[in-house]
Formats: sequence, C-alpha cells, structure tokens
Amino acid sequence: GSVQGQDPGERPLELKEVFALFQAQYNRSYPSAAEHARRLAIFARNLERAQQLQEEALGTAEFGVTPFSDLTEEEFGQLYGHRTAAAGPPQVNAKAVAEEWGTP
Amino acid sequence: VPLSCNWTKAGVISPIREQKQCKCCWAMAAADNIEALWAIGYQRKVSVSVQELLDCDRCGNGCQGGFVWDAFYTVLNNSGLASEHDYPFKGDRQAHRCRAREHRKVAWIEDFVMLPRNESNMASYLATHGPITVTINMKLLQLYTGGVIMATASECDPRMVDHVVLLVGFGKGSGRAATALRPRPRQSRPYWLLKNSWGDKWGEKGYFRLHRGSNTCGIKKFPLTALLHKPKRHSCP
Repeated sequence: GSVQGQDPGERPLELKEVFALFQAQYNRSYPSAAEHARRLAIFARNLERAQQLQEEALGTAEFGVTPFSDLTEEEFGQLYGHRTAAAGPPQVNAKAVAEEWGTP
Repeated sequence: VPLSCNWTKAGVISPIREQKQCKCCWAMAAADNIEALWAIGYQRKVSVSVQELLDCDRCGNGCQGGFVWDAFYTVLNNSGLASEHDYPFKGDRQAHRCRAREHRKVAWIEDFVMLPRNESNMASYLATHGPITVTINMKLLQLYTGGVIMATASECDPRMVDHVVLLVGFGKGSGRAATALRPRPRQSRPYWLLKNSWGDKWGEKGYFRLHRGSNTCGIKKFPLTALLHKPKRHSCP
C-alpha cells in the first residue's frame, strides 16, 4: 500500500525505511539494538494485520500506521485498556449538596 | 431523532486530550462530558482537572484504570472539580495525594445517569441534551486511521468493553474519498462520531467513527452522562 510521505512514482519504501519514518513521526527510540529489532518485527506484523483488517472491513474504516504500530495487541490492551466492567454502575441515588461556602 | 448531529460544530467540545501511558480514559471521558455539558448548558467553557479525578478516586488507583461512574462519584463527593490550570494532568503512574480541597471549583454536577441501552434512545438524548460517555471494546482502534468501523461480534466482542470515550454526534455517509485500493467508496452507512483521548495525531484528528445501529464494539453497554442543574433541552447542530 501507499505510505504517508512517499512521493508517487518513486520506488516503494522498504520496511526499515517505513519504520524509520514511524520512529521520526512519533518520536520513538529504543534502548538497544535487540529491542529495535523486536519492535521492527512487531511493526511488520501490524502492517500485515492492518492490511488484512482493511481487506476484510465491512464498513469504510481504514487501517494503517498509527502511534501504536510498534505494540503487540496484548501490550496495547495492557497499556491503554481499563478494567472490564461486567456489571456496571452500582444502583445508588447520589445527590449533590451545597457546600458550606455557598456555591452550588 | 434528527438525521445527524455534531456537537463539535457548536464549539462546545474541548480540545483532544492525550492520556499517554496512563490508563485514565474513564477520567478524561468524564471530564470531556462535564466540559461539554457546561458549554451547552451555561455557555461557559471550562477545563476541568483530570488529575483530581485520578488522585481523589475512591479506589485510589490513579493511572491503573477505573470506571466512569467512579469519576462522577468523585465530582459529587468533592462538590465539583478544580481547573486543569490549577490542578494539571501529570500523566505518570505514581499515586498522588488528593488535593481537591486546595483549589477553587470551576464546574460541578447535580447527578449522573445511565441511559437505556438502546442506540435510538442514545441518539435522541445526544441530540437534545449533549455528549454522553460510552464504554467500548478498543481492539480495532490500535491500527485505525479513519472511516467508519463496522465489525461483527467475533471481530470486536461487544461484551468485552475496555475503553471509555465521549459520544459527540452521529450521521450517515462514508466520509472517505476514493483511493487506489478502494476506487469506489463503499455504501453510505449510519455512524457514531466519538472523541478519543489519544492525542490529535491519532484517527480522524483525535476522533473516530463506529457503525450506528449494530452495537458495534459494545457501544450501547454503558451509556452514562452527568446531569447539570437545569433540565433543559438543547438543539444539536
């Protein structure tokens, strides 16, 4: 697919170049070469996943490179997901009362 | 229910927030909800403190996650919220002492309510009262860049909701131009417009759209909103 920032007519960007663009765009750096390689592999898997989601999409949604493209699905869930609520809010009747200093 | 509604056009939606690596979507969505309702109901643009919601939450978990109803409880218990300016967002994972009593309140609520789990009712309430918070399954948002997400329950389980966002409008259409990969935009579909808290570089300038009418990603599971003093109807542009 087309990559943001790529001029039409030029050769397709290689994975490492796309990853370098991602790092620059989202200000990502990694503490070691091993971690860089690991994140590059995750990034590549996510590009594949985005393409698959795009092909299978029922709506008009588009999927591609995002600030979270160097995270696994599990990491993304752990970092950004909150606790899953099974039951919902407890049944209470809460009412605000006026404070001593006069504001509602 | 009008054909479309978009509260961003009324200038009542505060700028997109960025939660960074703090699991505070629940607090940010509650703050967004209160700010929008104050702008609609009182014509007052306020920016309330998310950090106060994190520090003073009854569970005391700060950035470890929470529920939107806990955020509303905190607002009720503290008789309002301080301003973002006075009590700024830190975005770190440390627990901080609640400093609610040290600052002047700039916004408060009368109560909060969970709306009926019905997308038509949600649209009606949204159009006449203002934005509401919803909790969704965020799985498909990781690699989302734009357009309307429509997913089956197996692709995005509506029972496993784990992310709170603000519902700010609805409409119909694809909203995407033809591309090389997709020469003709797919059929026009009804959608919800939602405000996220992952910065304005994500999605459609910080917003995203979900298909309306099919409980996509569990959108109708927990529709909650704060209530202000005046029970007045408003008109969504």
